[in-house]
Amino acid sequence: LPTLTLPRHQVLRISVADEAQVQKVKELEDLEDLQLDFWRGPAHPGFPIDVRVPSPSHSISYETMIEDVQSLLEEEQEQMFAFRSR
Amino acid sequence: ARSTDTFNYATYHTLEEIYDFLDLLVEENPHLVSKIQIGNTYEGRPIYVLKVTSTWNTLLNGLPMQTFGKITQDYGQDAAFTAILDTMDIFLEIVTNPDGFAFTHSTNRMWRKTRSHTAGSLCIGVDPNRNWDAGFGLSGASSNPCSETYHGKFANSEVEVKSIVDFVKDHGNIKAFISIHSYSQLLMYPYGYKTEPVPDQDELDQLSKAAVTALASLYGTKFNYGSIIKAIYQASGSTIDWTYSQGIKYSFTFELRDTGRYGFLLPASQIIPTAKETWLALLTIMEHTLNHPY
Repeated sequence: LPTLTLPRHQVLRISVADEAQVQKVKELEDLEDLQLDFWRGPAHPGFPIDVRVPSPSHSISYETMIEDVQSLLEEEQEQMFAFRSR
Repeated sequence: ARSTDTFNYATYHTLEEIYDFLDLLVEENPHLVSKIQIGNTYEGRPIYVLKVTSTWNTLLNGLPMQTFGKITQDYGQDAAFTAILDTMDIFLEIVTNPDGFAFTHSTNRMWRKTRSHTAGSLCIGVDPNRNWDAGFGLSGASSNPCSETYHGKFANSEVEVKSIVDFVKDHGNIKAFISIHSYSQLLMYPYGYKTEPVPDQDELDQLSKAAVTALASLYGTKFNYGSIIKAIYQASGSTIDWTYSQGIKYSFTFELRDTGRYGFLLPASQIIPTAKETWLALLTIMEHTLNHPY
């Protein structure tokens, strides 16, 4: 929630080329202090991995799926409150 | 809302608003719909299943609410659906994890686990789709309480899971079980914890194909299908691996919209289209179950 002083969260889609990169991302998954929230976990090459991250990481190729999670959340909240007040 | 007609299906709701909706639905359709409490959550919230009256059995778990209106509207109007309801009961559990759902409204919109405490760990919650007694604890789940796919101390440790297990066992005559999640646009059947194909592989694969074709006929939304372990990845302790092990042949799990553009943050404007297209796939599965008794 907005009360948390968090850096802008983003959701990144990671495209892993081979089994070695799948394992690399799995290692990342186990590093709790990185606060990575895997929406779609590492499985096998060709299976896109989606991860919510506090900030971009390293050189593994990725594309940003959601620019700013917080703004989407606020939009969703406003929509709910707007309906309720109506 | 004062009635299910004025209820706004195109916006997200709190747990209280959803539970009020259940009572409205029962009130408006006393001859068709009744509410059963199958347990209480870790934090003491009631867990409800709606029973849509008929005489045979399907269990739909986690269905979007907009589909309810459809059920009560279509009974008596839609011949195929009326035939299903004249022969089968339908059980609908909308909120399968009330504690987790309430937490997404109060504190963390991204929360997906239960809210149970694990002795010896500061981390909270178990992945309810890794806690079932089918390949429990094998690879495809995590033993780390801080992980999103933590399987829990033991199978059925989560009361939200045990309540469904007891309900299914007490009933004893459920013929199809469908568990609904988001996201990835997938329709999957067992197994998740092992690569060995299920005995009914061909039939479940054909039925999946028919269901996703029906789904795509409305807006062109493309779903892939297959066993859990092939379609997505190895996942142990999953819901439908357990229901299949109980003899419920037609055990399926959906991952609904989208494929990642919004992921868990699907805009409310897509709720109704998602429900409408999913309904066509559900109808296909229920009709097949009706016409293939076992």
